[in-house]
Amino acid sequence: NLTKNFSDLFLKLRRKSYLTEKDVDSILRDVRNVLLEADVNYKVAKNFCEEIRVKAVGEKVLKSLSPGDVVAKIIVDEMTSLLGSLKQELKLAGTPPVIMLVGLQGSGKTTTCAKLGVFLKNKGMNPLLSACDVKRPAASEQLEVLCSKYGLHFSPVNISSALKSVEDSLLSARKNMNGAVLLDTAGRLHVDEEMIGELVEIKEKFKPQEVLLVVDAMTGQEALQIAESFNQRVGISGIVLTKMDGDARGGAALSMKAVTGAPVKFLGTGERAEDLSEFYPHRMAQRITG
Amino acid sequence: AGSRGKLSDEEISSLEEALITSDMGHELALELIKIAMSKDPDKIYESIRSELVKKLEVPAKTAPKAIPYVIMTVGVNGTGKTTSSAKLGKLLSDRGRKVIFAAADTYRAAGVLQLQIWAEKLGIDIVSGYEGGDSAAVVHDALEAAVSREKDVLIIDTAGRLHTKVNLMNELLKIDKVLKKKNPLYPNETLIVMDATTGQNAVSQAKIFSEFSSLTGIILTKYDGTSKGGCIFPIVEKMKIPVKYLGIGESEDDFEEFDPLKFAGALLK
Ligand SMILES: Nc1nc2c(ncn2[C@@H]2O[C@H](COP(=O)(O)OP(=O)(O)OP(=O)(O)O)[C@@H](O)[C@H]2O)c(=O)[nH]1
Ligand SMILES: Nc1nc2c(ncn2[C@@H]2O[C@H](COP(=O)(O)OP(=O)(O)OP(=O)(O)O)[C@@H](O)[C@H]2O)c(=O)[nH]1
Ligand SMILES: [Mg+2]
Ligand SMILES: [Mg+2]
Repeated sequence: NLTKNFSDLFLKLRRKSYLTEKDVDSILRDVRNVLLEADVNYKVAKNFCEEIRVKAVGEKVLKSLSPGDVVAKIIVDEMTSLLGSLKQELKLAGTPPVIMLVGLQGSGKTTTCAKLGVFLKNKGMNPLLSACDVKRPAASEQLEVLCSKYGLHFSPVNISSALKSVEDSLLSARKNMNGAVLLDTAGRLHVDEEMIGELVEIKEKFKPQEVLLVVDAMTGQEALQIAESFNQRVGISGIVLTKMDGDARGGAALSMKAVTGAPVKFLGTGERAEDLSEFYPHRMAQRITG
Repeated sequence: AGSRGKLSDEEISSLEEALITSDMGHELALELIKIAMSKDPDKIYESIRSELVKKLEVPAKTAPKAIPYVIMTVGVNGTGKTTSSAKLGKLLSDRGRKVIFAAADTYRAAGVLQLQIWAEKLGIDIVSGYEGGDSAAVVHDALEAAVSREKDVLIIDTAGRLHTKVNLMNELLKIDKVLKKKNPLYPNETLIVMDATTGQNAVSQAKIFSEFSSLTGIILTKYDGTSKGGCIFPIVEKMKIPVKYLGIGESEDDFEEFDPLKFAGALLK
């Protein structure tokens, strides 16, 4: 029924034959609320509505035949372009390329690691999946079970440190001639200095081709700060938005893209290895705006 | 002043930002702003905070006594059910209760092992099935063991499931049937475990989970992050489900009973 709001709004817009500036003001108030209901960050929603106002009060639009249609289109188009209009590929140059998965606790990193493993395996890249979580009970076993289920090479955690775990896996990858290495790291808070420092250390030492921030689609307002912190301290090259098979609108995607510029490279759409989808900006814009 | 009460537009805007970024939603934020605008500037914090506390003070449904007392954790994937089950087990065990766990997540990779490791660390008894087994069967076995081993509390840790997946939600009904067969009062408590970073989707989760089990409380996890946990307000206020515990870290002691005044104060910081 949140979806109903935006379609109602567009319906209201479409019935008008002429939009005054005052109309645009009240419409944008509604648009802002719909974005907030979709978990778009307050500041991002505000800026977005300002951008729309500038475009919508243009002479051309207000006097056009169906200004409501034009404004509705401006909103979806603007959001689509903000979400990134080009298909974003994984950077896989490197011998072997290393992809590091990072993010908050429980966001879906280990599951996504297995999904990317199958994805790369199907591309003929023979990946090695490396368990680097020394803290969570049965974290290494979780990845190991997934690897045996999907026929993927597995490098167990080295309980002395995440760094040692990475080292072990790179040695193993060289020995077994793996075409890529996926690092599954422990969940951590963006404000945990020590744990963020661990990622910085891994990045500086092993220079991964990709650092993917794995984020739960139901993340609320704080997605902005989370993405900004990870990007400023560690640097991220892409985002994976998980649990998109639920009914969360996923406004976090817009906030994170706005603050980091990092593209959403994949969507998690379920718990199985095959539940990894491409990111379609237009489709996401429709989901966010309902 | 005047039609906008005693606050400047800028003050209203910054109050609005603070309230909305707490994840409480724009409707509740607007309600609180209207209150703020009718008050003297030095009374605003107090009046908003007391309004929030009022919304959070929901009488806990006093669960009937039973031996063993059965508590079940439910919720969407990755919110902290297994970790919270362990923490709750420790809390009750420290209070002298004889606790036993049911590792009813027979689905997720290493789901059973994760709780087994916790149980071993905490010195708490555990009944587990095997991966791929039937979770209702694990619950049945755990109930039997709880009785025969004379335990006071059985804590059932279930698999994560999205509320939008009907077949997974139906599994909860199956577990409920097994429990009710043993004792119509079971489960004494069903706690929905929610992540403090969740936004507006929290309401949808609570609504649908409450259609499949009678929720008696919320465990709000990862409150040690920067999210204010405002997503719980509409759930507590409209559905009358109280927040019972806060998860404030990844260790067994990072668990505290919910304090509405402290929570409301922290939100407004
Ligand atoms: N429905 C659904 N569930 C998912 C998805 N991705 C992950 N999960 C589930 O979310 C839960 C958490 O996933 P994990 O892979 O353990 O998350 P994590 O980020 O590795 O967790 P930590 O290592 O503890 O930080 C598990 O129950 C997964 O099966 C998804 O796209 N859809
Ligand atoms: N910082 C922090 N992390 C937490 C808290 N509670 C749980 N976690 C972490 O969140 C992650 C997921 O916890 P789990 O207990 O596996 O979550 P779950 O709900 O059982 O996950 P599924 O069974 O896969 O649905 C783990 O890395 C936990 O250590 C908390 O209060 N604070
Ligand atoms: Mg993990
Ligand atoms: Mg669990």
